[in-house]
Amino acid sequence: MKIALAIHGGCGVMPENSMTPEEWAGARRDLGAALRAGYALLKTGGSAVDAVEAAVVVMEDSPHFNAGHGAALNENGAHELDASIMDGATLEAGAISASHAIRNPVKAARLLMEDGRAVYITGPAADRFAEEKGLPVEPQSYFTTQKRVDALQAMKRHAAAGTEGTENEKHG
Amino acid sequence: TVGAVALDAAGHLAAATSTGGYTNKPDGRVGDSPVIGAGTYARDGVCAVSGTGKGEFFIRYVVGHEIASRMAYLKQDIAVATDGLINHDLAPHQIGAGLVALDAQGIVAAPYNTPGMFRGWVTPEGKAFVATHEEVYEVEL
Repeated sequence: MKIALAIHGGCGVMPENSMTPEEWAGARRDLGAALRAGYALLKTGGSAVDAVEAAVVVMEDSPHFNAGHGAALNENGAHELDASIMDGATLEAGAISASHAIRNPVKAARLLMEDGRAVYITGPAADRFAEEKGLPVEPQSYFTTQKRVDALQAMKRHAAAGTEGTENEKHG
Repeated sequence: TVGAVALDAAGHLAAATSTGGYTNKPDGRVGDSPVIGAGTYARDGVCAVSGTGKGEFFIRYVVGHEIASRMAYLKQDIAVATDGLINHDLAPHQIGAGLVALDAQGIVAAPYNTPGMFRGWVTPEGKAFVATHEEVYEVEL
């Protein structure tokens, strides 16, 4: 049987002069690491569910993408994290949203899928579920990068002035 | 937003998506990423999909499930089905949107209507590539 894997780290990526060469290189490096994490499992007989979880965890841990560490800030300057996972073999799925603390939201989604009592839980209940399952939780500061702080401040300035922000601010 | 789709050696498909939403999003806003059928969907024998972009539209168009339906019922291939959603249905709303998808044979589609999209894929032959814009880089596995 064939195996295959594809990933994305978000759209809305701006022209190539919008980030430093080091930032582009870092993003490409972490995309490669995500592919390796997922593909290593597929190549050794791991399931597609294992592979997508492993690939997403790498990108959640990277500051270059809008998920986990490096996630966008909402209007209150808080991180609210959403994630889901679905198994095409069984149509089982798990999803969480509005998490303030789960280090790797996709892991919580996977555990919820396997738990089976619900497909989707949100807010403080999602954070409690993750903690009860032994997943690492973090303070909000763990998820924050200076890039996201700057983007939120710029959007607030544009909103106050009634001017258009950049795509980098609009997208994560 | 980040996401992944995979086909394993047993022929099973899966999809996953994770996100922080977007900068300055309303307090309590939930996008498409955790909405099964919208930002994330997988069905064996058909496709696996993970989306990125303005989630409200992914929810309204039920993008993941819509792609699977076009493939299953209209017999569209994955390139046609995904292009139809991203570049025909969503593009007129002038919203940024993209996705990665795999069909049951491991064929990858990664359309987007923004200037770029962080993406990567491994072909069934075992070659790996990453890209941000048009230029594609082969990477070691």
